[in-house]
Amino acid sequence: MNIFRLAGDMTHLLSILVLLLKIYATKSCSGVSRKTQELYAIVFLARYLDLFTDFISVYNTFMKIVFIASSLAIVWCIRVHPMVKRSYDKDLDTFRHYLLVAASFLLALFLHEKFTFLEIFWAFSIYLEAVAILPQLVLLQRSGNVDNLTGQYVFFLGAYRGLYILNWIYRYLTEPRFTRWIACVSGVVQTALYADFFYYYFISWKNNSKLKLPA
Amino acid sequence: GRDARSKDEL
Repeated sequence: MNIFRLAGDMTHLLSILVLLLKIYATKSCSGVSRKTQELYAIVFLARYLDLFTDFISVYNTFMKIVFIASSLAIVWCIRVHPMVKRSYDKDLDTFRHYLLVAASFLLALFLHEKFTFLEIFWAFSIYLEAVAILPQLVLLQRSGNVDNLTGQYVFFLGAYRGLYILNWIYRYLTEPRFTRWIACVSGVVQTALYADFFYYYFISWKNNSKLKLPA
Repeated sequence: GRDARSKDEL
């Protein structure tokens, strides 16, 4: 474990806590893409299939459970909780996210570390996570002004994988034979997808103005 | 199980 990875995991946890706070405090999921939340639930379920078979550390197991439980809880909230469900705008959240699932799985069948069930689902989860934010970014562009908590949620979610890139550079420099090409390349693509969001987020922070993504 | 070291990240 290194400071970059710990900071990355904590930023990821923070993004989830901010989203939970937004939904709990406002009893609304306006501006939140249900499809992105569903994709993230699939990402965690597919990535942590080894939750009960491979024990790495208490921290690792604890965080995996937190990520799985929180992502399922958020999807449940948006789909079932009557107050929150009412605020979900399905006419804005129209990205065909099942195409992202199909494409990621197809890619995982060809590009993986080992042709085993666990490794193919792990690669699938890596590819899917890289594109999981797309429905959310599209929704933000459509829904005009973005409330602060939703903006912070997307910012921290994008920042965590950026910190993981620093972690991979650090491990590459300090550990012999450290290579994680699938996670690295996918992580760079994932972080690059936030580039324009980061730009507008920085502008809104500098001008102390409302975050606005151009349509 | 798989080589635990290869998947020690979240």
